[in-house]
Amino acid sequence: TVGAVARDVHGHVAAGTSTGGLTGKRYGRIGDSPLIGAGTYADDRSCAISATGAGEYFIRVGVAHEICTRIRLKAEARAEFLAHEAERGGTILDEAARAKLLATALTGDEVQEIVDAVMAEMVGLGGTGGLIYLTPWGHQGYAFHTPGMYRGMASSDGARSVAVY
Amino acid sequence: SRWSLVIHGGSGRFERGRLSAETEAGARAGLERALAAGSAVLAAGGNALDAVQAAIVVLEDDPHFNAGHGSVYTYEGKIELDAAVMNGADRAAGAIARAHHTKNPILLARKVLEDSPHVLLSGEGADRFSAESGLVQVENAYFGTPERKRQLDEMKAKTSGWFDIDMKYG
Repeated sequence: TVGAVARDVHGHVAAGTSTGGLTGKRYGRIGDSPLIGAGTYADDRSCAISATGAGEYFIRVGVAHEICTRIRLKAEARAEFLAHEAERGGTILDEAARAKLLATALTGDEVQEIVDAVMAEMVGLGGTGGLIYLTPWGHQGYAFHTPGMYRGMASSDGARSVAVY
Repeated sequence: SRWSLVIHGGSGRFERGRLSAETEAGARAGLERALAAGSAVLAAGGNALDAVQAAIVVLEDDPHFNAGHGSVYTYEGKIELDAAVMNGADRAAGAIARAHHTKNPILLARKVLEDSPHVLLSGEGADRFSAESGLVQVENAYFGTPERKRQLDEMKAKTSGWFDIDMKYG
């Protein structure tokens, strides 16, 4: 399986996944890759995700959508709280200020915690595999529960890396 | 004005020493080319969907990865291709399952996203939609490699569990 997630200069995200499936699969079996919400999902309000692994488990957990939903709800709730606090202090926030609050509502560690929690749920059911993620606010990373995952990252600041283990 | 790209080429039991140096180097080179292709789109101000597509096309064409050319075999010795793309800006999505002849399955998923009212097409219908859309068609055998055939033969010779991905090379 291969996949990619991207964030463009306009702040939009996208995700894609492509696969030949499992060696020796039978009976028209289909995994998580083409199922929107299981192995592939993208939403400018939260995250873009592409997964790889034992597809049946990613389908049962709805891994990609579940991660995106948790990120969106946590970010929106915190931004709303911060806006409320600011307005209680007499600061009226315009749309741009609210957007900035949302963009900085979660730390990279918090996003990774959400990703790890959903992956742990999938692993807890007996599954294994990995995923890559990227938020419209610049958080990016991966998680995998196998000895290795072919992966790479690049960004506008010149960073570029490729890894296997 | 910042852009980012993250890619993967599958996960599994890629322990050091189990992968040959040649295979690892080839896979790393493929990942580098995919990053370069996607980065070029983003650096030129292109959109995220085009960047994802550009990166995945490179990986589909590289036999080191289980997608496009280099895909694994079904039990019956055929190759069935699945792919999906999704645009976060409007949550438009396109996906295909069990396609057999589209050289780059990600392009077929993109066609479903842009040129059909549907999200997921499968099997013969996906193949027909691909041909009607003018995408490059190839014989199913194009996707296979001798190594993937060897893996199928090995898998059939053993009685592993359904989800033994170490054996199934998914």
